[in-house]
Amino acid sequence: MNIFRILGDVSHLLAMIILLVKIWRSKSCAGISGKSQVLFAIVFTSRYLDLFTNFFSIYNTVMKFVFLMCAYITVYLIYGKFRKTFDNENDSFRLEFLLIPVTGLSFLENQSFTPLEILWTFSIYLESVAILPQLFMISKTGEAETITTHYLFFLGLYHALYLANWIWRYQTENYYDQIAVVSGVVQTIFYCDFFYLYVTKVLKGKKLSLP
Amino acid sequence: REFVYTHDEL
Repeated sequence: MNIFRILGDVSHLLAMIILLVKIWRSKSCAGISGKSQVLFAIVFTSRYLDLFTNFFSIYNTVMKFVFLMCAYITVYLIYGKFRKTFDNENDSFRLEFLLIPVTGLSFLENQSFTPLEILWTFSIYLESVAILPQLFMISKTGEAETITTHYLFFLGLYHALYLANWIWRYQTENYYDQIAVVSGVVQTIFYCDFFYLYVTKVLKGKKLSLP
Repeated sequence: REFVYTHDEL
């Protein structure tokens, strides 16, 4: 475990907590893409099936459990408790455009053609595109609440820190996982545009709004 | 070569 990896995990956890706190405090999930959150719940579910088959560490097990809980609670708040505040109109990204290619690719390009491994690969590919419905929603409405941008910032930071983690692991352990690295680079690229707006607008106290 | 499960990251 290196510093990039632990900071990456903390950023990831912080992002999910920020989102939960935002929804809980405002009693509203306005501006949040329910579709992205459902995709993240699918990502964690299909990836963490190894909770039943492999044990790595207490840390690993606890974090996986916490991530799963956060994802499911978020989905419940959006589609259950606060569904009246959910902006269904603007959450119009077509999920089949993501799910069909991602499913196909996970069958074609994986490390081992076994159910658990295909599901793991599927989760990695899906995670790299799962934020697109959220980014699509922001581009459609042209604005995002500041707290939503903090959520996206920490989610993007997690991806960037994981890239540093992989470089570190490659240098020190000679370990690398091509599927994770390529997907990680792809998903980090999706955040670049957002990072630019975050630094130039949100950090200067302005609301994120697109012209 | 036998496949070894190495996915120790989150």
